[in-house]
Amino acid sequence: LWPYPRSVQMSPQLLNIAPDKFLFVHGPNSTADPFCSLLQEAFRRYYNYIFGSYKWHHSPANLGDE
Amino acid sequence: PQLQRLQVTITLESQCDSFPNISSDESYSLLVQEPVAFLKANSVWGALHGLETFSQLVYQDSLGAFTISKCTITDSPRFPHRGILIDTSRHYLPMKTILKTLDAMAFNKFNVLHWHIVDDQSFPYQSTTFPELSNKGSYSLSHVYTPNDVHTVLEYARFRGIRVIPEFDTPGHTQSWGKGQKGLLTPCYSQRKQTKKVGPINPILNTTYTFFTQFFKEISSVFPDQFIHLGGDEVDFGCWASNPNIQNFMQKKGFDKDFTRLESFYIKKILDIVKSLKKSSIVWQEVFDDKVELQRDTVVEVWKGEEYLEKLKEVTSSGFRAILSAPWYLDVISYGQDWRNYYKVEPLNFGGSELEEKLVIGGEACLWGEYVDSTNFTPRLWPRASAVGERLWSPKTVTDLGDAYKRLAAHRCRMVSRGIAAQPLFTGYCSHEYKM
Repeated sequence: LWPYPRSVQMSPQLLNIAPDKFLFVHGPNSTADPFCSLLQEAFRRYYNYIFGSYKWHHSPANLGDE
Repeated sequence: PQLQRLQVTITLESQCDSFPNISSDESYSLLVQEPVAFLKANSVWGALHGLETFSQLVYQDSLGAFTISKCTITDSPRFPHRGILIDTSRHYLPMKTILKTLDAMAFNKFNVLHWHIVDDQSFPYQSTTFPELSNKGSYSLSHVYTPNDVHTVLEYARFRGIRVIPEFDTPGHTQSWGKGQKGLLTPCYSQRKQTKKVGPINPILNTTYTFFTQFFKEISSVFPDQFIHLGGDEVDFGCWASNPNIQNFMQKKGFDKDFTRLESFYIKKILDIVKSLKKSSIVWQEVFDDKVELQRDTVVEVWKGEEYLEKLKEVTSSGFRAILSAPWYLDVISYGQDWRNYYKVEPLNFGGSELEEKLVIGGEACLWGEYVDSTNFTPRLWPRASAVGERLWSPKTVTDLGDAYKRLAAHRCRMVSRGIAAQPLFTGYCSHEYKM
């Protein structure tokens, strides 16, 4: 991590992520409008940063309506 | 076990449609567990930082599977002002370079682009009120930032939680202004005869202040941030001293051949203009050193020499807010791992009281442009600025250089994989090397 956060508690347990199924979603109580373009655009951007190499080798992933 | 979603919740006012400011809440918390991870922030600005952290937690194992560790993170910045200074006058920087810089800033949780947009060498800012400034003062008619370009930078930055603070440095560093605005600069004299040379802004003419009232009216509406940087550094008094009209003015005002008093007279008027537009000012430290009467909300940027801690003490004990950039002039280069020197700086080591420490609102990594254009801009800035980024964001206790090296080497490769041509820290390789 860079820059290092204020507090980090890491567990040795690992989770797998399937790029074609993974979604960014708005919480039900979020005050952000689901159409908040700033967040929608950030979701798109960070999906590409995280899974960019996956997308390179596979078909484009589904961001989902949510 | 699978992670299927990241659920993002904004808990207070989302501020989705607004611009970030000095008081923006950038905190967030992140809980990674199966099957849903939770990112909570009080505003979208914290959520953006949380997304960056989340993205850094995901990695590909040796078989290419995407993996993340279960974890809990709570985070907020140590300082609210974490800036990068770019200089678009000494060399014009293409829009693409500026936008890439904003990307890299977001990867390092910087939140202020200090845009030193004009200087002696060129005036690329295209003013709608005074179009001749860039028509005559830019390197060429294609080396300008149009209103559309500026709007693009502002919006691109906002989408990454970054404020844009423009700097219009006066009364020195203004040779390019004189080309498109006759009478703005001081005529220089030699042996009592006017020469073709001009010096700093002419501080004794009413027309100067009429001009700046109109000019800063435009700037205050184009740039949404509360702050405008007014410069005020490195004024050469030689030309003022040679000019008989200035000499008469000095005598009438009783300035007693003390040109810092004339400079103070000028800066005070500019500060008042900016104040009348309901904006606040940032100035380079000379303005404070020369004892200009400053408004309480003026921020002093400390940039000179080795004795910056003493200066921080002086500025904050006078009750002014301060930004530190002196130890972080990244245009000064050397062989080896100079990022370690930037990393080791502790901005609050000046023996200040709790109140004085709170007046240090942050710092800036500066990349002045004399020897930098788009060919070498990005590798010179990154990852050296990342060291400054961690110092300004992370807790004071995060100082382990060995640990920092390992994390920064990985972070540099991550920047490279995201299209930032960050230079290497030392020997080694990245799994995704930079593609031109």
